[in-house]
Amino acid sequence: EPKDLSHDEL
Amino acid sequence: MNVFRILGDVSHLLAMVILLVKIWRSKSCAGISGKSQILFALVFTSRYLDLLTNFISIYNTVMKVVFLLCAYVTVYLIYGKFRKTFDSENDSFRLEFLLVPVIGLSFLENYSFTPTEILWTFSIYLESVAILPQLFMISKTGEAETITTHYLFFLGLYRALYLANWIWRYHTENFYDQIAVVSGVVQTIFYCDFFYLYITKVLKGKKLSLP
Repeated sequence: EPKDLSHDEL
Repeated sequence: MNVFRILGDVSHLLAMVILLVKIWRSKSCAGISGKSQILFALVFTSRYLDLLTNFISIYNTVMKVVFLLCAYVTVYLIYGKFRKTFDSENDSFRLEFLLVPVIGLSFLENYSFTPTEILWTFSIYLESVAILPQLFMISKTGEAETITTHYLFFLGLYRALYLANWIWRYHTENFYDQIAVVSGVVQTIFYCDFFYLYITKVLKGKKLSLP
């Protein structure tokens, strides 16, 4: 499944 | 958000503040690798491009701005205000030996072949090796000021806490970011011998000097 690319970490 | 990540971010911020205080109060950047600081500024610049486009939280935005400011002010202090105290002769690590493989790998191994995603991947890979010029400089000079070792301790601790954060997130929200985790493990491994010296020497009040 497409990776969640939100990158919510610093 | 979890306690490991908060402690990690605080440790990261503390490291940057310790470095800024060391340079500002001693009016000197002796023993500090300017190259590592340039790499850290590059890491934050390439990772936080979404600062204005992708709002996650007030905390996230504020910390990104603070990290960017700390990184650029540190580089300015080293190459600008206190450049006369900069030990460029010992800061001799070849950055191309880091940048070429990191750029190559971020094009090869990423989650999606888009400019922002490749830049994010580049920032993750670069961060894992960004401290090498600094560790190389210490191994070359054979010693480090105690305040510099505290800086390195909190900088290494931050990513170790992020490893705990990823274990926590894997078990609680089934979150798994392979690129960040593998790079974070590599990054933390680079600090291991420093951690050993820090705990066995600096915490016992001795100066950090390499055999």
